[in-house]
Amino acid sequence: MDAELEFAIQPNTTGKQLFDQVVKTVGLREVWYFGLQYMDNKGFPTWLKLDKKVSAQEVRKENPLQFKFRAKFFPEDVSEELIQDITQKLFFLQVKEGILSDEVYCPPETAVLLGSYAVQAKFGDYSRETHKSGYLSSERLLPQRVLDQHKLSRDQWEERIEVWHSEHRGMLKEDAMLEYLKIAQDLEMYGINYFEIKNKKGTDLWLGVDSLGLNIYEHDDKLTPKIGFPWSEIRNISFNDKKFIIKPIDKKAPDFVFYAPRLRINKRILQLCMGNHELYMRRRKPDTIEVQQMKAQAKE
Amino acid sequence: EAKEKARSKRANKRAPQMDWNKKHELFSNF
Repeated sequence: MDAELEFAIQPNTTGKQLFDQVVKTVGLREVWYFGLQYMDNKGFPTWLKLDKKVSAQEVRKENPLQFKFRAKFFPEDVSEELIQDITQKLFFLQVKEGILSDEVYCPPETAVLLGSYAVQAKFGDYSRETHKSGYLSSERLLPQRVLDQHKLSRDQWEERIEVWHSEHRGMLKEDAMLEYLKIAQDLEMYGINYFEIKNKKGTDLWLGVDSLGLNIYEHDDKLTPKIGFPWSEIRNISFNDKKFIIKPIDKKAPDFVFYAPRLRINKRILQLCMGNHELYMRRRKPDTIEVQQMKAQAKE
Repeated sequence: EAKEKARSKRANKRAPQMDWNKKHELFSNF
């Protein structure tokens, strides 16, 4: 997100060995959310498998091979769950990049509020002496769509954000990052993986996979789930070819079937479901020794 | 205003509770 790291790998280096090197270098311990993503030979973003050799995976031939270190799974509640500052920082950098690059839609007034928390996270408290007018001129503050949609000048936008920045006086940089993540999470700006699906009639709908389960959305409203499948209600998920089957815990209830356009999509949906479900179950078990130690350290 | 809007969103993050027959019926009728 904010640095480039280069590693030499051997022909039999596994994905896990490479991933472990990256997280050790970055100092990250809550590794279960993250993965290494590469573009495959067909140009599709693909997660590096940890159990296979890097050389045996279809990473597009470049020198050096390109990977992105990204969050693959997201917490249920960002303000409660993330233990270390570095974890929050990595999520913050990724979510901010997603919003500033218009990957997700962000309404203008929210964009200004989020921009002001990002400024607080970078500069700390606003002070007239150190933050002369123009101190934001080289900052990426707002999504391009917001800048294009409104006739405000760059200076006028900066002025609005400056007003909010001074409002945040006394807020720690880490807390500003967390506020940013909390607001973005409330507005569903991250954490949900959307897939286009159809019902038997062929109507286009969205399937959302997130930390709490699966949701079905109507095509014109990705923010309001119409049908929900919490992990607690699901016994099994499987697919064959284009047909996806969700089996309920309640044996008397009917299986739920939907259709996804391509086999590769089904594989991705299934992989995300397995990973999110595993984290969902892990959260409901007692903390491992390592997590207990991390929480104690973070509290200090 | 933006904060209130964000907080209000927190409420309807989840679909309404319903049994699987209802899920089926709703989905087929979209």
